[in-house]
Amino acid sequence: PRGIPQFRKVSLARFLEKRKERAMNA
Amino acid sequence: PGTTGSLPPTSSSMFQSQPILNQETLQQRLLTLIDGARESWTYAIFWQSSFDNTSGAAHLGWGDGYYRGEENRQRQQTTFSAAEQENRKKVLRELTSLISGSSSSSDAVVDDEVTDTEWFFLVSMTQSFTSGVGLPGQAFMSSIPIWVTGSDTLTGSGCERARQGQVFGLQTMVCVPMANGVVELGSTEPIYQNSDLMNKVRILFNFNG
Repeated sequence: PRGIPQFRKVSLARFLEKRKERAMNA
Repeated sequence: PGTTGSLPPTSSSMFQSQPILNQETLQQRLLTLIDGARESWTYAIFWQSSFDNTSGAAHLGWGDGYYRGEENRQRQQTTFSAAEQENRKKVLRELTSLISGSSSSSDAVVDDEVTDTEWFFLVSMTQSFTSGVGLPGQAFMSSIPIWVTGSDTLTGSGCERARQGQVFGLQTMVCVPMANGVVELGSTEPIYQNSDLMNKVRILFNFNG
């Protein structure tokens, strides 16, 4: 996304993916 | 930032770029650090140092982070209002849309409650510290690890980040200074200082071999 440097984008995408996994496994 | 308010997700001023270490390597090290630990750490963050030639000061900015979550998520209770929860979900929805291009509100990512520690971790991505300021900044300037255990100790530490951590449910915060930055760990459990963890951090985050 515009305005978010790649390294934060990667961290954010990883966080959201893990969160999705946790929600599905709950 | 000294408030527990909302996260400005798309503000470019909050996302200034900086030199980075290999992020895949960083992520693997953070994961190894807390997934293999006998203590229950909620998250680990690597604050990366950079030097500002203009001000002559060292700064710590987001390098990478790994959010592991709490052992018992169901036990987690928020002290914040329903409106605050809606705000968190809204921000998460926007971030999800920005990252994936999907804006589906039924997505499992945004349907679930955004816990206090998840929010604290997310807000951390927007933060940075001047050397000597805040828990990571103090550890970096002094080159001495900081280990704070207990809600009262976090509140009474006089450090805004520690106080914020306590407000969001943390009971332990640790900052270990390294040559290239600071490794921060947080937990909703009370964890007392041990040399095993310190040694592990020093081995995993020694980028100079």
